[in-house]
Amino acid sequence: MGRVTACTNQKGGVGKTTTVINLGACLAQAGFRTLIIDLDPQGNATSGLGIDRRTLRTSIYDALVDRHPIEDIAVGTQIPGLDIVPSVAALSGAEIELVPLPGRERRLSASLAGVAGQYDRILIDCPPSLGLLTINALTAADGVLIPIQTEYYAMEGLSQLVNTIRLVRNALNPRLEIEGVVLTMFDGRTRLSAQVAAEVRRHLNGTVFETVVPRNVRLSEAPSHGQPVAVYAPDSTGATAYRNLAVEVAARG
Amino acid sequence: MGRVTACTNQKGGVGKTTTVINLGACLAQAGFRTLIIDLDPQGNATSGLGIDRRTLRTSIYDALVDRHPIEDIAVGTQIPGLDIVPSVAALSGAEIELVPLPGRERRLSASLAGVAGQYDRILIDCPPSLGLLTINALTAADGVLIPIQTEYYAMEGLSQLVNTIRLVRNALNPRLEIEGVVLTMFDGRTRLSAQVAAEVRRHLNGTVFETVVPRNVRLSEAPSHGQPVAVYAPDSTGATAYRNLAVEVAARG
Ligand SMILES: Nc1ncnc2c1ncn2[C@@H]1O[C@H](COP(=O)(O)OP(=O)(O)OP(=O)(O)O)[C@@H](O)[C@H]1O
Ligand SMILES: Nc1ncnc2c1ncn2[C@@H]1O[C@H](COP(=O)(O)OP(=O)(O)OP(=O)(O)O)[C@@H](O)[C@H]1O
Ligand SMILES: [Mg+2]
Ligand SMILES: [Mg+2]
Repeated sequence: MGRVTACTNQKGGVGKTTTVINLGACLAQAGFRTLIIDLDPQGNATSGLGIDRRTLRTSIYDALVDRHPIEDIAVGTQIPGLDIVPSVAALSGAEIELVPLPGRERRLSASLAGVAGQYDRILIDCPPSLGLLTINALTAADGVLIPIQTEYYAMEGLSQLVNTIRLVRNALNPRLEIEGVVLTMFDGRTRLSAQVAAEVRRHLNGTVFETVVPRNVRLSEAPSHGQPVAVYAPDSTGATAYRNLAVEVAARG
Repeated sequence: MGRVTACTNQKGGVGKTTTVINLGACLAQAGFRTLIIDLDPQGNATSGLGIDRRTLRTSIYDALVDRHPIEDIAVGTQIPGLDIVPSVAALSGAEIELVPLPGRERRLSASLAGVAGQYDRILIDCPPSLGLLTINALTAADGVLIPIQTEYYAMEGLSQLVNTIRLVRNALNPRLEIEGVVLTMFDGRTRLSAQVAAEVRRHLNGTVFETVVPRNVRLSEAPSHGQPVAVYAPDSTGATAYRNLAVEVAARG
C-alpha cells in the first residue's frame, strides 16, 4: 500500500508545489513508483511538469465530484515512474460544490483507495488555504509534509495548521501524523533566514528535516521548461537539496 | 467618499500583504487618511504593523459575521494617518459561517459604508484564494490592485482572477475596475524576471504600473520589526519603490 503524503501550508508561496514536483521526481528516480495529485485549482504542479491543461479531458475535479476512477485520470510525465493526476481551473468551484455532498471530506481518500496498490508514494499538492480541498488531502493522508519559508511570516499560521491537523486526526483520520517540516528558500547571505530557521527548529524540534532547500534560481526557472530541477539543472544546489530530502523522506516513510 | 482598493491574487506569496502595508504607509505619509482591512485569517498585515493579535477584543470577523461597526474595531498604527481593522485566526471559519447568511457577498461593503467618509483610501489585504472573503472584498471595492511576482507561475492564475472580477462586476458590483497591476520581487540579475515582466506587460498592456518593486531584503525584514519599510529602512530600494507606487496610485485614484 502506497504511503500518502499531503504537502500543505496555508501561507502562500512557501514552496509547496516546488517541493511536490522535485521530491516526486527524486523519489521516482530512486525507484519508488510515485503519483502526484494536483489539488490546487491553479494547477501549478500540472504545468510545472510540462502538461498543457487545455488538452486535458479529465482531472482531479472529476474524481472528487463525479467519483471518476483515478487510474483513468492519471497521466505519465517525462520522468519514468512519476505520474500525475492533473488539475484544472474548474476545481475552484469544487470547494462550494462538495459542501452538500455526502462524505464531502472523504471524497479524495475514497478515490485513492482504488490506486494505492499501484504506487509506493503518493504526494498531494495543496492550495494555500485550510478549506475543503486541503481537508480532503489531510483525510486521505498518512503524513503531512510542511514546507516553511525562512521568512518572518513563516511562523504566523503554524499553530492554525497544527490545530487543523489535530482536528482532522480526531474526527476523520486517526493515522494522520506530521511527517516533517522542510525549510525552504534559505538565503545564507541574510541574517533573517538563519534567525527564522533557528526559531522553527526550537518550536518544532525533532520534526524538521536536516536538508534545508536553499534559494536557487534554477528551481524557479525549471517549471518554465516543464521539467523538475533534477532534469533541468541536475548539478544545481536546488537539485542536490531535493535529492537529499528524498533520501530523508524515504527513510522516515 | 474614500476610494476602496482590493489587493488580491490567489497565487500565494506574491507580495499582497507587503504591498498593502507599504503602499498604505506611503499614502498616509503623503497626507491621505488611510485604512487597511486585514481580510486574511493569517493576519500578516496585522502583525506586520506591530499589532499583537492576542490583545485584540474585536476584529474584522465581528464586522462580517455580527455586523459590529467598523469604527469600533479599527485601531491606530505607529504611522500617523494609517489605521487598520485587524484580523484573527477565527476569520478562517467565516468562509463557512457566511455561506447561509443573507447578502453573504455584501457583508464587507455594508460595513464599509459606515466609515467611508472618514478615510480617503481604504486598502483590503486578501487571502490567497477566490473564496467568499475575496468575493466580499471585490464587492466592496472601487478598484483591484493585482501584485504579480516576476516568476514563471505568475501568469497561470491570471485569467481565473480576471474572470472572477468580471463575474463580480456583472452580478454584484458594477463599478469594479482593475486599478492596476504591480510587478513585485523583480530580480535584475536573472533573465526570468525580465522575461516574465515583458510577458505581463504584453498581456495586460496599459494596466501595469511603471513602478516595479525589486526583490529587497529590507522588505522581508521590516515586518519582523512591526514596521513598514518607510520607517524601518527609508533609503532602501524597497522603500523608494513603494513611495513611487503611491504617487502613481494616487494619480490614478
Ligand atoms: N528554493 C527556491 N529557490 C528559488 N525559488 C523558489 C524556491 N522554491 C520555490 N521557488 C519559487 O518561488 C515561487 C513560489 O513557490 P511555489 O509556487 O512552489 O510555492 P507554493 O507554496 O506552492 O505557492 P502557492 O501557495 O501559490 O501554492 C515560485 O515561483 C517558485 O518557482
Ligand atoms: N519585494 C520583495 N523583496 C523581498 N521580499 C519580499 C518582497 N515582497 C515580499 N517579500 C517577502 O516575501 C514573502 C511573501 O510576501 P507577502 O507575504 O507579502 O505575500 P502575500 O501575497 O501577501 O502572501 P499570501 O499569499 O500568503 O497572503 C514575505 O516573507 C515577504 O516579506
Ligand atoms: Mg502551489
Ligand atoms: Mg498576505
